[in-house]
Amino acid sequence: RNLEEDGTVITL
Amino acid sequence: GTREFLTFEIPLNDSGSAGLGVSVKGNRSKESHADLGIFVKSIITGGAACKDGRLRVNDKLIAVNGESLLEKTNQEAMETLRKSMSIEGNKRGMIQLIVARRVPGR
Repeated sequence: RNLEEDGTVITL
Repeated sequence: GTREFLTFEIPLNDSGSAGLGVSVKGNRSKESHADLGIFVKSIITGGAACKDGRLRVNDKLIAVNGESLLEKTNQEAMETLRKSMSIEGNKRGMIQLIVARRVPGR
């Protein structure tokens, strides 16, 4: 798929 | 497949400061690098969302506490989520999330 992570992850 | 929209009201009180117990990530298009939204990356065992039991990994976050994330960049959406968790979320003792989930076709 044409999807990738942009590298930002936060915990809520 | 199709996509269904789900609204969850997840109580925060029993988890205290631990918040929702979910990590979320930003996704973007490989080709155009256009932001494609914020998705659930993991659900922390024992956290509020885990106890609530309805949220799933890869659910796409559409709105938080009534504020839409769709017109925002991934960064703005993350900021909105952070803010709604800290002040509004704890004040209300719960967080309201609208998510979109891909439903596999038959």
